[in-house]
Amino acid sequence: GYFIAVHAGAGFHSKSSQPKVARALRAACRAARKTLREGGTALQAVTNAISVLEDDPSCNAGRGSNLTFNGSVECDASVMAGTACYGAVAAVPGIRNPVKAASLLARETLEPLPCGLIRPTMLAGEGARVWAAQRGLEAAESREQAAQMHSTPRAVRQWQTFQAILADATGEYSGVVLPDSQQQRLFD
Amino acid sequence: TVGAVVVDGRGHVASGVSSGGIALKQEGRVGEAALYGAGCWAEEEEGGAGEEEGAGEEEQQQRETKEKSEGRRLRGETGASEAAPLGSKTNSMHGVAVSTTGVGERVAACLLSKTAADAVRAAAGDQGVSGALRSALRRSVLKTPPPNDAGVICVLAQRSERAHPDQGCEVKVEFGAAHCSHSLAVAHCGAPRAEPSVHFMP
Repeated sequence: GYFIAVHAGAGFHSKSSQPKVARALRAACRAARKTLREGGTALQAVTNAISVLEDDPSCNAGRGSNLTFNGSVECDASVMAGTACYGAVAAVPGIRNPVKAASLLARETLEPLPCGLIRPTMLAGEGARVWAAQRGLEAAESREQAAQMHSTPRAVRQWQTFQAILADATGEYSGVVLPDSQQQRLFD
Repeated sequence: TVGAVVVDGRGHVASGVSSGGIALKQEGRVGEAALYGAGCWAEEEEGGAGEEEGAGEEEQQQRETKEKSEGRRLRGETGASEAAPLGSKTNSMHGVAVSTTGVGERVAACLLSKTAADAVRAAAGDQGVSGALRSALRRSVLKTPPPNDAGVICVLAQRSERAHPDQGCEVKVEFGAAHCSHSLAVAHCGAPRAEPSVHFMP
C-alpha cells in the first residue's frame, strides 16, 4: 500500500559514478520503507530518505555538495506534505541534514503561536544554522566549523579545477571542455 | 540535487528535495530546492467523504455546481461516490507529489514542481504520469534559455475506502519521471519485500 521514489539529480552520471549513486538510492528507499513500516508518516519517510542521500558523498546535497566560489558549502532543502504543510531552508551552511531542518520547520508551522503570530516556513543562511542548533539538530557551532562540515576531497578537487579554469589567462569559459565526470556538478 | 516522493499506506503523499547547488555559486545564491512551487510539491484532495450513493438528483446537481464553482473538478475524475456500489459509504482521496532537479534558476523561474503537479492532475489519465511530465517540461523549462537541464519525478495516488471499515482502503499509485538532461538517476520501490529498482534514465 505504499510507494517510494527517489532521485539523485538530472545531469551527467558517469559510468564510474553509477554504482555509488545506485547504492545511495537503494539505501534511501530502504530508509523510507523502514520509516513507513514503523508507522511513520509520508513526510517522515521523505525526510529520512533524503537524509541518507545527504550523508552520501556521491550526491550533490549535504555532504558532497558543490562548493561556492569562496570554497564554502551552502545548501537548500524543502519538504511538503499533501496537507500543504511546507518548510524550507535556503543557502544554509553547517546543518548536517538540511532536509531535517526543513521538515522540522514544516511541522512547527502546525503549532499555533499566541497572539496570532505566524511561524516562518523558510529560514536562510546563518539564521537557519543557529535556529537548527537551538532545536537540537546536528549543526556546526561556528562559521568556521560550518565551512568544514560538508566539504569532501572530491568537491575540493573539482573546486580547484574550476578555479584554475577561471584563472586562465583568457578569463573566459569558451573552449573549455570539462571531463565527463565533472559535468554533472555544474547543475543543482 | 536529491529528492523523494512517498505515498504511505493510507494514500497520503509527501515530497522533498535537497541540493548543494551549482559549482562555484555566489554565496547567498538560492536554488530551486528551497523555493515554494519549484523544488517540490505535494497536495491532496478529499472526495466523497462519507457520502452515500443514491443521493437525490437535486443534491447531486448542487454538488457538481459547487465543485465547478470552486474550480476543483478534475478532468477525468468522476468522484468515488459515483463509482462505489449502491448504498455503500466511501471516503476517497487523491494526491500528487513531485520532486524536481536541474538548473535552479530555470526550474525556479517556471515553478516546475507546481507546473508538473498541475499537468499530471489534468492529463495523467490521457498521457500517463510520465507523458504529462514530459509535456510540462516542454511547456515550461524548455522555453527558458539554455542551459535548461531539468528532471522531475512524480507520484499520483488514489485512495478509496472499501465498503466496510475492517476491509481497509485501496491505494492505487502511478509513478512517472521525465527529464531534459543527459540522464536522471531514479530509484523506486513499492512492494514490502522487493528490492528498490534503480534506473539511470538516458
